[in-house]
Amino acid sequence: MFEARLAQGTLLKKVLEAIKDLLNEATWDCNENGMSLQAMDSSHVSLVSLTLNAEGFEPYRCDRNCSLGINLASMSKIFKCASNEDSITIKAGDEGDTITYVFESPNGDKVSDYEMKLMDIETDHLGIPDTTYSCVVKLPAAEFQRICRDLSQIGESVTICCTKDGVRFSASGDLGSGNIKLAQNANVDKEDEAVTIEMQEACTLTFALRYLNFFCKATPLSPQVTLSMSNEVPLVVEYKIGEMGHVRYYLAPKIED
Amino acid sequence: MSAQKSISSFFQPL
Repeated sequence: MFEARLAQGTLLKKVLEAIKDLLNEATWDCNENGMSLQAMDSSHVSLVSLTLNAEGFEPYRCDRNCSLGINLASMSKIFKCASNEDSITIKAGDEGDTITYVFESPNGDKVSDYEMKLMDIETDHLGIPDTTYSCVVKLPAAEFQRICRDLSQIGESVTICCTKDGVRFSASGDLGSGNIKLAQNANVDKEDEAVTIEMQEACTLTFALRYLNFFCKATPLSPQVTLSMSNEVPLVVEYKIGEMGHVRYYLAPKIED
Repeated sequence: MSAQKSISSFFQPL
């Protein structure tokens, strides 16, 4: 028996929005510690790793480890039926091939339940080693979204150059080129608006904007986003999910032919 | 021109 209730159901709605355009289907791995998901996009260019800790749910019950294969587009469709104020409960039996979602209004006057078929998905989990990155940039998530959107007008790729002075995002294409520079500003009044850079070594990497724009669908989850980079290894784009977890996107850098 | 590597080439299967 698996049962997990999240009072702030809107968080789960945002989680689905953050992954459903990148992943068609994925397996939620559930154990006593919480729910997690790891999946590559269909072209195997990027990897999504998502964790929701059991402590964030009330109640959370997972009698035995289970893997729930889910069509994320279908799950997202059903979650659109939940109001932002609703609590969301996810239930799955030990033997069943279905999952049930229960949406409950804050005063309990309205309760909806939806049942969905589970899928058999073959999943190969990848080991993601703990890595010390050369540059870790934290910036407002909305700013990062804006940069990716704006530079998509110019080219297909963005080159991110990080030094101790700041971070520069550059794109070029048939119409010309564009550069956006952000200086470090850790001293702003509001913590959420800060741009901070922790740097061991400067680095310059190029990434496909198409994927970064997919990652930016997670923007409503968190006021800040963290970009972790080292030369010649995948970029990590991380959004916190409230106090209960995170979604991390890994994107392989583009390399010169 | 630049090429896109697969993400799985960076991580080992578990």
